[in-house]
Amino acid sequence: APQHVFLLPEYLKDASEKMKGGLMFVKLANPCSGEGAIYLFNMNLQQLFEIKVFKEKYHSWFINQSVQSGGLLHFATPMDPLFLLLHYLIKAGKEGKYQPLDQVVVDDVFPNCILLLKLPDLEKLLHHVTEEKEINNKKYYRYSREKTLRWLEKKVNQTVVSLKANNVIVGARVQSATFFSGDQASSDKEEDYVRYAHGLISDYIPKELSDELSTY
Amino acid sequence: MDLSELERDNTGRCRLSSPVPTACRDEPCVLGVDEAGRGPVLGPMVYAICYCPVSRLADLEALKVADSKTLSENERERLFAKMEEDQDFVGWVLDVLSPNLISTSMLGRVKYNLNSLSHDTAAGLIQYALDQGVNVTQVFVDTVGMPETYQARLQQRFPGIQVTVKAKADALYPVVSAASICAKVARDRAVKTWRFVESLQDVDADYGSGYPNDPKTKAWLRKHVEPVFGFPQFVRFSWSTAQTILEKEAEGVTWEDSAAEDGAQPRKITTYFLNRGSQARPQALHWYFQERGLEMATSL
Amino acid sequence: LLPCEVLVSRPAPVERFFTPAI
Repeated sequence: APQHVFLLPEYLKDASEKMKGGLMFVKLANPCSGEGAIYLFNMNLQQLFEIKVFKEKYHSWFINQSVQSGGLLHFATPMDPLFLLLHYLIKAGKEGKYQPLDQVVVDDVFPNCILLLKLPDLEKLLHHVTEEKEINNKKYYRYSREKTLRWLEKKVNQTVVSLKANNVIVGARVQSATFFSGDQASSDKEEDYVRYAHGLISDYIPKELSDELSTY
Repeated sequence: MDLSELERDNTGRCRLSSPVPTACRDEPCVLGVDEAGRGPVLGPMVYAICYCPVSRLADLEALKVADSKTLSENERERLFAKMEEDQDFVGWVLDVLSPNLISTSMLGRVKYNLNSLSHDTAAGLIQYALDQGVNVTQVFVDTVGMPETYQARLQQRFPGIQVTVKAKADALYPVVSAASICAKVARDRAVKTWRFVESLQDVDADYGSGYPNDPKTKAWLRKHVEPVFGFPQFVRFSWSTAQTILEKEAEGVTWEDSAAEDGAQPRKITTYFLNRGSQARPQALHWYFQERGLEMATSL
Repeated sequence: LLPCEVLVSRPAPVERFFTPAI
């Protein structure tokens, strides 16, 4: 069987030991392109991770007493599940009516999307991007463009803070990502940071929402 | 001859030397150079020099160090023991080149071929004797490659010494034959006591002469080929015998530069500009990820 | 992580033949 090499947060290690199937790799719709991508659910802590892979030619791994071709290195990074839920809410939103969540988050191509419904504080999350109604103790949701843009603006601002804190080069100038001179932050304009952050967030939302966010 | 340094690490090279007889510092000396194990696909190649005062050449001859090729392994061992005894007028130095050193030199990105390695080793040993204070006035060398160029190169390197490079020098000059005996004894011992760093389980010691055309040697190579690692480092990977077996029995490996070497057909520059609809890579991620070689994982 | 691609994945006597070095 193929072996994979993962960089995971330390606390996930015992998650997989504590509970069989504690960690589940599932294929879900990537919220930007709609194509399948691999995500990781930590069933214990009900947490979602995106999986990215470092892929460079001419690599292999020695893993214990075996050789694994390809030399891929996978990274699991915590991800806000609302990006994946938003993908379904926008799709359903086109009908304009309020709907129960379990009729919105359905996908015969990626049936495992229902795992998203098991995530804790789902209602709190949905509050950021939907209008909701309660009828006979049942919640109905409708995608709200305004609320979503406000929520995304917060994401962009948080990302700007993080880019600065991590000395990420955002300037348009061509230079190596790993070299930065001390006075980097000052020379990169605020605008560069916002644009860069918008670009990063746009990897997680549909194209048209990215354009709306850019205008917004 | 203490080969313990080689037993500790047999992946590089090691130099062994006798003490320098006092007579060899005071009197003009003649020095012979020869090697053993140049042809085999297994084990080290040993370069040796042997030197003695010109005035004692007759004594050296009296040791019956005739053409070393006619001597058996035991006779060589006995003769070497005698030379070790006659410390007062015979000195020797050995340079043991491990199969790993030979392979990595010949297969390195910058090729360092066996002739160059041999010439440099011989010159290095002559220099070593001079540095030890041996009063060398004449050098006789068994040829490797074209005698003229080799002789010219050595003569240029050691202008104050009379250099003679000749084929079959070990049959013509006793001091070269003595060097040849030192080299052969060292190689035989090194092969016999070879410690496989790969801690092979069932290594059988019967690998024949080590020469590529020896059926025993070929059988041994086929038996010990390892699909991923090739061979134990006892084997010279740069020998075509070894490479032929690897091509048949071992797994393929691609290196960054080998792809270039294989002359992967260079892409037309226009293909970099046309939209590569057909070869669309997974959705191109933000520059932050592309810069770090990261892509979405679309399958496991 | 090796700087070459071994074209198959399979068992291999790594600890006997390979001394890790950075």
